[in-house]
Amino acid sequence: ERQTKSFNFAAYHDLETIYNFMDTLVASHSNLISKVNIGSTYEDRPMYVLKFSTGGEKRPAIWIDAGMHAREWISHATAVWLADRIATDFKENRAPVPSILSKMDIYLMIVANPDGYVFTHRSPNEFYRLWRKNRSATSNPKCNGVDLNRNWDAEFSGPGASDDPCAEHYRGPFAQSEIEVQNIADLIMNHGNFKSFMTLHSYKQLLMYPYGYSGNDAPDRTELHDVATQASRALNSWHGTIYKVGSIFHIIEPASGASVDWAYQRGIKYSFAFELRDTGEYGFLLPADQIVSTARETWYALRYIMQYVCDHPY
Amino acid sequence: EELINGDKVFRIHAESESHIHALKELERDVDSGLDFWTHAVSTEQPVDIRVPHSRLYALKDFLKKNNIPFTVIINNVQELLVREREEMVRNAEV
Repeated sequence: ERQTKSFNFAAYHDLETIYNFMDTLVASHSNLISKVNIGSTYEDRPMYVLKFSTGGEKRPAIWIDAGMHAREWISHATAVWLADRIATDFKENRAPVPSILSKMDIYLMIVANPDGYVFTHRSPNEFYRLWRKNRSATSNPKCNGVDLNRNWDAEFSGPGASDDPCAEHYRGPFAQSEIEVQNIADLIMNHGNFKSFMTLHSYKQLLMYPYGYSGNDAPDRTELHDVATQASRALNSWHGTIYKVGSIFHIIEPASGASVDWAYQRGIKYSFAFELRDTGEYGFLLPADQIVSTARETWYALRYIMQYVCDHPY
Repeated sequence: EELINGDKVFRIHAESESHIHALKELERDVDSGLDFWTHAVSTEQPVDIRVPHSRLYALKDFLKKNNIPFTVIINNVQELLVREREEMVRNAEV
């Protein structure tokens, strides 16, 4: 699709179409957006991040990723819409995007698990639509794939992760064994100035903060809870979607090796994980006509958090 | 397609610690073929599981034996997949 204005945001797209969309978006907003290749996946697909920047070297930055779990298609589709929204708001000078981008950069990764995402589109065997992990070989030849959100170097191999390659929550043989995780970690560590880390998942409508590996309160728990609560109110204002707010451990499940804990432990204070709209009625098959409304409500929460991060330098 | 036709999604309501313990044991059995979408953590949060057709009766027996209440929230995952696929084909044509 040659123009982003003709792109159908109310549809789920395959990897190639999303990557083409990214190229089109970059070409349409070349003064703002660049496409950063951060490495390749296990199956040798490129991994891309959209960098929104008005200039400057290694400015304070905000990280947003989607699609770490392949079947959570609404997260990819939401990120596509978000990319366009950020670009459009900047172009049309709609607050608060220009002021945020005057101080900070935004890095948006639409497909954090490209191999898994391609696998969920594979046909004719539609069973794979519900694939969650990446596609790397494991010690069990019958069971591929590592859960990328259990593979981070954050209390790796603790509770809420499995050492069985056949399990949905297989953590991998060692921390950051997976090239997809390593590529993201390298970008963030080499940059060194990320102030916020947000990851988009789907199921259950939750906005969460550290920790996942422990029921103990994070040192910034009070502030993170307040920010998440306000963000969930902003989200609620659009359609009335109700989110629960809390630590990963307490409101969803114990989860070691999770990306948000990894980011928080490395000094990125404003670290949050979203579980987007999906009550279970459609499983991970949320009807496409709900993509734009989901994306828009998510945007209100993200926008609140980004503005807060911008206003509270540390 | 035969693999997934007839798959259902169960929403299970654990009412006690023993229910949670039983569900955790079930999840540890990776050979069960069950796909846990949410997990047995507390009595306040339901557990959603996609159940392959071939495992339906075994799971129902397990839940009944342990007196664990459940409802079926998706009757046939395949139907949703077919609908999604048709929609994607239409969108691709557009």
